[in-house]
Amino acid sequence: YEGVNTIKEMGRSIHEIPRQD
Amino acid sequence: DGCIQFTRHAGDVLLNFNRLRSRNILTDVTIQVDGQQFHAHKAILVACSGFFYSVFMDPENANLSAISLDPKVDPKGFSILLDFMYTSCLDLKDSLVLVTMNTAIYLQMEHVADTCHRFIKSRH
Repeated sequence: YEGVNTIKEMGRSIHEIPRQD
Repeated sequence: DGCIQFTRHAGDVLLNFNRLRSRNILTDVTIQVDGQQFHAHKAILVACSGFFYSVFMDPENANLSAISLDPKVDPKGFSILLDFMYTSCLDLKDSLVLVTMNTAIYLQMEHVADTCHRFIKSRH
């Protein structure tokens, strides 16, 4: 996806699984 | 047309896999190394190690839920490389770098072995 109108999003992309419930 | 690239996605995914490993969630194989047991996800092992790729790509082994490694494999070296697979960080203590390199060679993780070799050469 490099180059073709790529917007870079630096933030978190998915949920974070906790160390324990 | 274009796309939004989430630059930290790969790291976020790997961190979640490491959280799953530490909670033994969806782990599907136990690796026995000289008396020590390590729980892991076959997919991560296969993605990172040529040795595990050749083991689990064999249809006879695909459903194995436990395997024992050759007794010559050092559990500390294996532990360092397993952590590397799940974190991208290779723990390099002078006292363990040779063991780590030899274990990386056994697991067919050539790039890690080369890096250990360069590290050793740079220290002497």
